[in-house]
Amino acid sequence: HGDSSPLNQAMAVLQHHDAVSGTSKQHVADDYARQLAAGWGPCEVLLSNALAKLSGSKETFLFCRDLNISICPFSQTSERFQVLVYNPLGRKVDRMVRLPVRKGLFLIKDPGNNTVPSTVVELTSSGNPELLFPALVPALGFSVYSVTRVSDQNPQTRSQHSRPQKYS
Amino acid sequence: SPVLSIKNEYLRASFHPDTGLLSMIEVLDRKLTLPVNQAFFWYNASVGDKRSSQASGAYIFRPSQQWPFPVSHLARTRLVKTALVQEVHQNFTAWCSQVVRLYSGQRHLELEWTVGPIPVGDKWGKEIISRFDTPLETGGVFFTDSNGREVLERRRDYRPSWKLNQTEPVAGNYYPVNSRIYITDGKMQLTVLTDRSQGGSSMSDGSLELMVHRRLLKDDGRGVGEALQEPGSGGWVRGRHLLLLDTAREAAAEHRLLAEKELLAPQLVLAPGQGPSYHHD
Repeated sequence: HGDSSPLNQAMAVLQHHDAVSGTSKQHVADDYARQLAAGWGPCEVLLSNALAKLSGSKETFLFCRDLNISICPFSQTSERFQVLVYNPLGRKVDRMVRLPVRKGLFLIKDPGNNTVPSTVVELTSSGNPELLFPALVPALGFSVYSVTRVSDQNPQTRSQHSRPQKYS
Repeated sequence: SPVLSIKNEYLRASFHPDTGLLSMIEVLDRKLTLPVNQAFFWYNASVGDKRSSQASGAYIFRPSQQWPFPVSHLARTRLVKTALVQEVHQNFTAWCSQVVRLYSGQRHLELEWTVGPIPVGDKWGKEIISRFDTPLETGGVFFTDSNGREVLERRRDYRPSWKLNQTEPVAGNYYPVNSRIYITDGKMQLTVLTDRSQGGSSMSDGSLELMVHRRLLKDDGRGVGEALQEPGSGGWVRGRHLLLLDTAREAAAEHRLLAEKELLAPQLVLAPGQGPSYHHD
């Protein structure tokens, strides 16, 4: 059951108490963090329900909360997965997607089933390689990119297996 | 060693060959060049002095002296160049590092910093800043977008509506920065977009600074009763500053659109396998 009201309420409590300024005792700050985390869980369900309804297919959608520190266990262990990029702006935007992955070669397909240029950058700080590819997303909509780890094989040999997909 | 630089079709950023610090930005299509020295510094937090017993704390920013200490004079660097991105990884100390990044087709430089846990074994509270020094003649004026409303002009040691007796040369010139801070000489403008609210200032002409992290050992006596430091070894933060150099005439169009893209950034959701099929209706 998806629900955004717990996050609404947690945000309201935090804003009322200036919770981001460091002006609370540590155990209170810890409780603010707990409330936010508890509020975000049912929001993920809500978003998954919305995406399932829009796509007409119930999927296990995954949210990587630690992407800003280059951690996403799902993308780091999966051989094949989808990346849904949602754009909340009222104009189309391009964005470089960065995902922590295992070493290897990757084949990226855009919603039109075209191969997208990609590269894997190795980071010294985290030790995790990151996959980069440019995404183009329509205004107030989303695009779905498919990612397939092809290891050392020629990326072109796998391109025939990807199904064309498109969202807007 | 040769000059380290990263470049795309619009920008070139150069780094000092001896120190590894950012030293120059060029906007190639507009033929703009600006020496920009960027580095991390720290203010020593006051624990009270003869003039006032006020300590630096969560509510009160009060450094013990006007000039900050450099975190490091040198950065160990590593260069990454691919078709999609060029990056210089800078390591200043065990607790301060940065990636300076230029994506293909991008008109701004991205600085992703990681700071912490701030060491306080010397018993000195520290407030860490990222500072950009340029030769721009700014006449004590800088701009911030305080309170999420319009961009406001700030003037060093000055208030527009009363005669200021400046008693805190650093803190008295710090202002909230919700999304951007910039300086201009009327011809060129250097803008820094933040990914979160921070404190910022221009402590000397041509200079911009933003506070990225702080760890303090004394309570400032405003009711919390605890010093501003996380339990254990302390917290660490990662954030981004987006640096835009442009003509003063064109800068607003650039930073307004870029700020929208940054603050309403695309969100990522992953799904296993080949994913759902597309339904037109």
